[in-house]
Amino acid sequence: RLPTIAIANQKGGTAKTTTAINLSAALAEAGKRVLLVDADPQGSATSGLGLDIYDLDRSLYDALVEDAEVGGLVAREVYPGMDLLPSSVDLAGAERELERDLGWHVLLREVISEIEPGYDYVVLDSPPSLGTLMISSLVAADYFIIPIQAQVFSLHGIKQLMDTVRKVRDRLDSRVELLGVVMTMVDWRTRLSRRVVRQIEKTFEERMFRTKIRINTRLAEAAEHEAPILAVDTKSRGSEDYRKLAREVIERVGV
Amino acid sequence: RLPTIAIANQKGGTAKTTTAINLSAALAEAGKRVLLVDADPQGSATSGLGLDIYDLDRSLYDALVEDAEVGGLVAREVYPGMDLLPSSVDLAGAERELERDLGWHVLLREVISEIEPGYDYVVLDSPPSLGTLMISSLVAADYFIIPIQAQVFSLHGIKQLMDTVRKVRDRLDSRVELLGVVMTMVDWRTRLSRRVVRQIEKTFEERMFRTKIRINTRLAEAAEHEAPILAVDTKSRGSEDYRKLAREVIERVGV
Ligand SMILES: Nc1ncnc2c1ncn2[C@@H]1O[C@H](COP(=O)(O)OP(=O)(O)OP(=O)(O)O)[C@@H](O)[C@H]1O
Ligand SMILES: Nc1ncnc2c1ncn2[C@@H]1O[C@H](COP(=O)(O)OP(=O)(O)OP(=O)(O)O)[C@@H](O)[C@H]1O
Ligand SMILES: [Mg+2]
Ligand SMILES: [Mg+2]
Repeated sequence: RLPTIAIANQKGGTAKTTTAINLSAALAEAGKRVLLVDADPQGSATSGLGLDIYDLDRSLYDALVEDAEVGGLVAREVYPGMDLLPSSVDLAGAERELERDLGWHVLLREVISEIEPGYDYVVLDSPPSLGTLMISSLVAADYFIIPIQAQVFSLHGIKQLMDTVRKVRDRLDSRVELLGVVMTMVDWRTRLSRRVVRQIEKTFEERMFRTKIRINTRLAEAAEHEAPILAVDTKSRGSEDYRKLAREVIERVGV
Repeated sequence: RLPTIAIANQKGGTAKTTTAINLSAALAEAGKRVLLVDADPQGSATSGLGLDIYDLDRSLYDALVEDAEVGGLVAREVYPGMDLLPSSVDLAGAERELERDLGWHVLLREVISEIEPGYDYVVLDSPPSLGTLMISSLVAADYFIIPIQAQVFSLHGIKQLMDTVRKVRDRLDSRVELLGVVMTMVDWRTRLSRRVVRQIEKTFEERMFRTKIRINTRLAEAAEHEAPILAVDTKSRGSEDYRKLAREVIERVGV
């Protein structure tokens, strides 16, 4: 069955979107056919791949709320081997609308089950919250990856995230499992970074990916170029790190 | 009337909490009596000042949902001249509960109108979303400050934030006005940082604070020490920058 990976962390700015875009591109470069689904109403993944979220008449919104066919909404080949089911400003209003619908938490899972065959991976970018679309992403996914910034505030939110996952599994008929945590924006020169990495390693042990995404301005610039880092600067540290992460993901998922 | 300033930006990780804590401390150091209100269910400001959000039986939740008296909930002198109305994990569940209440958007404003006299400023830390508590913060405030990270993804969200503020003013009987935007985590060595600052300056002109908060690991470490940067390293760039910002805020507010 098509492995679906949610990139999840309710803390803001932990490189969820940067990971969603670049892990997807690296999986595609490794030969996988990938669908990236932007489940964040703020649409950073969509903007980061060059689409205008204010000017999109076809997005995840139409599938979730209007029951539109997914095939007609997908932006093809945003990177070789990688398609995008975009977010749009319509999705921002949708969370409230969705929640009034009994069993709203399964709607995103249903949308994903309707995507056409031919993909090897689905990757979901989710919002910095424990709200409707984030919960929907966890319910839709087989696995989740937690990108954790090598900073102090990261530690507090993790417990809350794991409690939420436990509720999703117990109450919402989901078997989503933690594929791993990946340290992001790691600056090995700072003692704070090293301390936080060590602390998180104690908690997660082998669940922590060996790959650490190092801080690298090129990654932030790639968003300015509206493309994955692999397209913008294939030799940069950012590209190296996300390729390594993709290899670990493939190894852990087993396909 | 007591100037109330919401620190707002729905994009994650733009240094809202870092600004809420350190601007408040710098205002206090400048002789103002400040109440910091943590309106973010993730409670980073509360954790960053040394309180345990999992072990707090008195927080903003009790005022908003249980009608408890504010005076009994406040943590006094988290820094000289600065008190904190903390968040707690209870607030996480509250957003849904709150929204079912007709006119929920005025509840936080009512709580703040009941705080005891003696404060010169109220500062509100808000979540990375355009949801209940963030809207409540805008409605409760006289002014809002937008901390903007010197990165690309920042630009997309600003339009959405300003549209939201416009709706709040038109429909929810609020006169909240933009006190200014402050560039955060600015790394002058990178061309990306400089480009983004220039671009935002074009949009906001004199509304951009002259003070730019430079990237400074000490600011992230201060959170590890669970105190404002002024307490942890009073000579650091982080302390300098937030003092300068406080002076500009006092000048613009006029008290
Ligand atoms: N390794 C890195 N090195 C340098 N900058 C990075 C790195 N990873 C991400 N960034 C930058 O940090 C900022 C935050 O990253 P990103 O938007 O991916 O986080 P997020 O978790 O998706 O945020 P949100 O919670 O708002 O969805 C972006 O400007 C991004 O370009
Ligand atoms: N000027 C700075 N230099 C270095 N690190 C900083 C600076 N400002 C903030 N940080 C760090 O960046 C991270 C994000 O900051 P912060 O938590 O204040 O952002 P936020 O906007 O409140 O995030 P959220 O959207 O999750 O509420 C924190 O780890 C913080 O310590
Ligand atoms: Mg994101
Ligand atoms: Mg915060």
